[in-house]
Amino acid sequence: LIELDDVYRTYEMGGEVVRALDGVSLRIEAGELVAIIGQSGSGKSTLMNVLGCLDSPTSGRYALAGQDVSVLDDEQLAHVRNRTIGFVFQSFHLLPRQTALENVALPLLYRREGRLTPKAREAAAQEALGIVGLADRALHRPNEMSGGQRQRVAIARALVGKPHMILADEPTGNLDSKTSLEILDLLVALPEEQGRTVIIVTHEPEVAERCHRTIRLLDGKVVEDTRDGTP
Amino acid sequence: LIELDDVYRTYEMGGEVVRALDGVSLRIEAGELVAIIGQSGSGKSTLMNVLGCLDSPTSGRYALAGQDVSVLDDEQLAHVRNRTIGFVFQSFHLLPRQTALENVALPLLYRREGRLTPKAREAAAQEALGIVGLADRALHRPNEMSGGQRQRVAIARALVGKPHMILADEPTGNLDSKTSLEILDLLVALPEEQGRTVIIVTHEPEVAERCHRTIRLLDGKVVEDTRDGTP
Ligand SMILES: Nc1ncnc2c1ncn2[C@@H]1O[C@H](COP(=O)(O)OP(=O)(O)OP(=O)(O)O)[C@@H](O)[C@H]1O
Ligand SMILES: Nc1ncnc2c1ncn2[C@@H]1O[C@H](COP(=O)(O)OP(=O)(O)OP(=O)(O)O)[C@@H](O)[C@H]1O
Ligand SMILES: [Mg+2]
Ligand SMILES: [Mg+2]
Repeated sequence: LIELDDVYRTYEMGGEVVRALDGVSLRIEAGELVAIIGQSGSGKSTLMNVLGCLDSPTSGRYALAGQDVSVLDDEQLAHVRNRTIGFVFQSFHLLPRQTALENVALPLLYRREGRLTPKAREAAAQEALGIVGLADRALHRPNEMSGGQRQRVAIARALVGKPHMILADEPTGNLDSKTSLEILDLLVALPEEQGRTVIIVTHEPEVAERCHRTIRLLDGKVVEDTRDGTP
Repeated sequence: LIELDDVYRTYEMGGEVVRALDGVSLRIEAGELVAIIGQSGSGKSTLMNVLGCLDSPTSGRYALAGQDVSVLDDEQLAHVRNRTIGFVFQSFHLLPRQTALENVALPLLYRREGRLTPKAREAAAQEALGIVGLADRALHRPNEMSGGQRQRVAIARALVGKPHMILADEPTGNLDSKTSLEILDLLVALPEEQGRTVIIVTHEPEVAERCHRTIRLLDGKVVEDTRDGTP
C-alpha cells in the first residue's frame, strides 16, 4: 500500500540545513498495525505528513496504492486525503468556532461523490463522538473542552469517514491511562476487524507493544524495524 | 503557600451546568512537589488555571501566600503571574510569529521592576533553552519545530524568570521517554535544590511516582491525596 523510496525532507534555515527525513525507505502493506517511535525531533511527524500527502518530499518517491503521489494535482491529492486517509494531528487542528459535532462532520462535508445528507452526516458524527466517549460534548467548542477531550474530537474526526488508512500522531498524549486504553483498543481493532491500515506515532512503549510492527526513527533515518520484536 | 477553600468552577451551557471544579479544598506548602492526576475531563487544567490566577472560581476562596487572590486588581494579578508563577500550558500557547528565543524571553520582557537589559534577557533565554536541550533551535519559530520541541520551549519560558511556583500541565505529553526523563529530572530538582513549589499535572504514573504527593481528581472533586502512598 505504502512505498517510500529514499525519501528526504530538508529545510534550509539561514545557511543551515535541517534534515527532518534523511533517506527513508519503507514498505507498509494494507491492513498493517504499525507504531512509529523515536526521540523528540527525530522526524516522526514529518514522516506522517509525507504519508498523509500533506507535505511532499524534497527528493525521493512516495507511492500510495501503486500510484506515485507526486504526479497528482491538488484536487486529486485533496480527494486522496479526504477519502483514503484519516489524520489525527499532534496538535489536533480543530476549528475553534465550530462545535465538536461540526468538527467531526467536516471530512463528510468535503466529499463530492457519494455525499451524505446533512442529517446522515450529523448522525455519523454523533456516532463517532459516542465511540470516543464524548456524546455529551457534541455542542461544545474546542475552548469549552479539556485537552484530552479535544484530542478525542480529533480522533473521532479521523474515523468518521471510515478511511482505509489512519495516521495518528501521538493520539493518546493528552489522555489518562484508562481513556488511553479505550482509544488504543479502538485503533488496534481497525486492522483486525476491518482490514484497515493503522499507523500510530507514539512515545509510549505500552502503545508500541500493542502494534504488530515498530519502526524507530533517529535523526530522520529508520534505525530499527521489527515485527513483534524480530527485525 | 496555597490554600483553596471550597472552590467551585462551573459553566452554564444551554441549560446544563458543567461542574469543572465541584468543591475543592486544598493546602499546598511552599517547596512541595505535587502531582495532579485524574481522568480526561476531571478538572486538572481548570484547577491549574485557578492556581495560576488565570481563572477565578465561581465560588470559594483562593489564598496565595496568605493573600486572598480575589481582592487583587488586574495589574496586581498580572504582577503575581509574571513574578511568582511559571506556567506550562497543556497546549503551549507560544507566539507563532516569534522565535523560540523571543518566546522564552517574554516573561522577562513584561517585568517592571528589576528589569534586565535586552542582552541579559537574551542570555537568560538562551540558557533556559539550553537546559531543555534546544540551544540549536533558538531562532526557529514554533511551526518550524516538532511538537516535543514546542513543548520544551513552553517549559523553558516557564522557568526563565526563576519563579517561586511552577505549574506544569502535562509537560511531558509530547516527549519520548528519554527527553521526558530529562525534563522530569529538571522539574523534580527545583523543590529539592531551590525550595520552589512544583505542581505537575500528569497522566503518567511514572511521573506521579517521582513526586512527594499525589492528588487525584474525579469529576471536579479531590478523591485522593497521598504522600508517598500514605493518605
Ligand atoms: N469553557 C468551558 N465551558 C464548558 N465546559 C468546560 C469549559 N472548559 C472546560 N470545560 C469542561 O470542564 C471539565 C474539566 O475540564 P479540564 O480542562 O479541567 O479537564 P482536565 O482534567 O484538564 O482534562 P484533560 O486530562 O483531558 O486535559 C471538562 O469536562 C470540560 O469539558
Ligand atoms: N518548518 C521547519 N523548518 C525547519 N525545521 C523544521 C521544520 N519543521 C520541522 N523541523 C525540524 O525537523 C525535525 C523533525 O521534526 P518532526 O516534527 O518530524 O519531529 P518529531 O519526531 O515529530 O518530534 P516530536 O516527538 O517532538 O513531535 C525537528 O528537528 C524540527 O525542528
Ligand atoms: Mg511530532
Ligand atoms: Mg487538561
